[in-house]
Amino acid sequence: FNFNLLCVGQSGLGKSTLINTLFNKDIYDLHQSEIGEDDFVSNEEEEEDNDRVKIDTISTTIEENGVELNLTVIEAPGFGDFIDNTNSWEPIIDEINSRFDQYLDSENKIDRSNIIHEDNRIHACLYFIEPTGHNLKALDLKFMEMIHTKCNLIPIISKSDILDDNEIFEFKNVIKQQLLENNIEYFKPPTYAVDDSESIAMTEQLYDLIPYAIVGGEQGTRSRSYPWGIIEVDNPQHCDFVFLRDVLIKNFMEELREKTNTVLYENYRSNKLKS
Amino acid sequence: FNFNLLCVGQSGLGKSTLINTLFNKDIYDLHQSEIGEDDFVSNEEEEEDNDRVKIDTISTTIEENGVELNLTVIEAPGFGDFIDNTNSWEPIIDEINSRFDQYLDSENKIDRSNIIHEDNRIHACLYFIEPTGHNLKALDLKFMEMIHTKCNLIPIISKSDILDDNEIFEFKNVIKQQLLENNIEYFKPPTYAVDDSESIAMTEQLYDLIPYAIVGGEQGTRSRSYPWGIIEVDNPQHCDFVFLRDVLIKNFMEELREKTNTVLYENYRSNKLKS
Ligand SMILES: Nc1nc2c(ncn2[C@@H]2O[C@H](COP(=O)(O)OP(=O)(O)O)[C@@H](O)[C@H]2O)c(=O)[nH]1
Ligand SMILES: Nc1nc2c(ncn2[C@@H]2O[C@H](COP(=O)(O)OP(=O)(O)O)[C@@H](O)[C@H]2O)c(=O)[nH]1
Repeated sequence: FNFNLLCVGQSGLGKSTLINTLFNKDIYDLHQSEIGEDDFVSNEEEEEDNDRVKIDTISTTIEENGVELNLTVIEAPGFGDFIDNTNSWEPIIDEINSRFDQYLDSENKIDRSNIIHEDNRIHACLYFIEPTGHNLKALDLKFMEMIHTKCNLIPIISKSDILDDNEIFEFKNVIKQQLLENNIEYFKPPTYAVDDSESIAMTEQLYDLIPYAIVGGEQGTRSRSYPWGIIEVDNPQHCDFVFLRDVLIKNFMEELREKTNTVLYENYRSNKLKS
Repeated sequence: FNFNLLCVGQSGLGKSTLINTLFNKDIYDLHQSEIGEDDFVSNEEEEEDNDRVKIDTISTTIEENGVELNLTVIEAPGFGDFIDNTNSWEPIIDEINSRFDQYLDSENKIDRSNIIHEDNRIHACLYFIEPTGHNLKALDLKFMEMIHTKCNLIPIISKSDILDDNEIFEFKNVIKQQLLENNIEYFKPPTYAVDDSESIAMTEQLYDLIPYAIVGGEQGTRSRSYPWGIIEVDNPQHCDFVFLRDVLIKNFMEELREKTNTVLYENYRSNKLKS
């Protein structure tokens, strides 16, 4: 079955790296894309492309727990990278809407047998927050405000190895406060009546940890090496990577698709049919 | 005598931290300013202040090598922080110009005995580059292009502990290449005929290391502690802090003021008098 993951954030926040680390596969040829980007960015090129956020998709097959998964990662290069980022969220919102429309059309077909295999709706959005340690910026708030009613939002603190434990704690509190004040909801892993109390506690912890403080491994590895030490991506003492992996892949991928289908898509559909 | 240092960069890049570490003094009450900023940033406040870069100055007396120094740090909160950052450099350029004008006026006074003690011209600008590991952004290039003919530009890679040694090496090469292509000059510590070859080699190394890869210490300390290790600010294996300190304070402060007086100010003055 399909899993469609939208990744949004400024250039250089480790998006490609995180995707490779999450799915344990070199989906992006990182070295290749970095060479191209570094060699050819120049002032004229940036002016040609200025104010244009593009939508890129990359699809691959992933094996998780013996199950084959059609993974599609949707990215928006240019988002947050220009001098003027006004309306930079529009191409992204349009992309989400067009995928909803695509599903709406296929629902109306006579032969709908393939519909679940052609589900191109966005099942989750990872939003990459810059690890400033201060607060969310205007663009972060604007984007998350625009998107949270359209897809499952999972905010993450990118490159969190830059912040020590106290700074992460305070930064998370500020972020949660700002999201609350702006009525921005993010994905809440559901608990079920049949769950035991330990399982419920773990699921609540998964929710409390958001925004996940993430570190991505150096290319092809699951760690980052520095003169002063080695950061282990899978070590919960070092970052929240294992918890993000839990929510996104191991335990709640079905819930993300479910909520997209029964809540987010249905809201879109009824709003569209009313208007 | 006076030393006036302009610090420019997005919020959260460690500007206040670096100033405190450079001058070994808690010039910014970091905890205080972070509490205020975090508690009161909200959507409405940001909209009121939107598109308005402010100029803040903070002055203090510093002792260096037994010499007393009137240090003024000029900052531009808001630079790079809005959704639309068009013209965000203008208030900063205006500030530099107005300080040149101030000096021009005082040169024309009858009693000029105090002129050197009232030198408010910007002697150096530290420009904080985000440690993306990719390349300079459009705003970085635009700002440095606007400022390098008006004051001594020293570009630095902020929070460089986020990048490993290979990444820093590649990032520096890309940055230098982009600055070259855009004809942006940065401060070159001068060598003198009387210097011995070892001293010349060291001065050339100081220039080659730009942009300096910087790490600022945790509040009140000269290190940063993490579960995976301790980063030492003064350790040249960990970052270029000691080299920046060398250029800015220990060995080339006089050259920075000299170049401001004899080259940058004179250019401004002759352009102004011609027009
Ligand atoms: N310190 C640190 N660096 C990271 C992390 N993730 C990626 N990087 C580095 O940041 C740079 C940019 O990463 P990349 O994945 O290309 O960013 P993207 O532009 O968002 O796709 C690369 O040099 C990565 O090795 C992280 O979690 N911590
Ligand atoms: N990892 C890392 N964090 C830093 C560094 N310098 C400052 N910080 C942290 O980044 C956060 C913002 O620093 P601050 O000096 O207030 O940034 P400013 O907004 O540019 O003045 C604080 O939590 C600092 O402890 C650095 O070199 N490396």
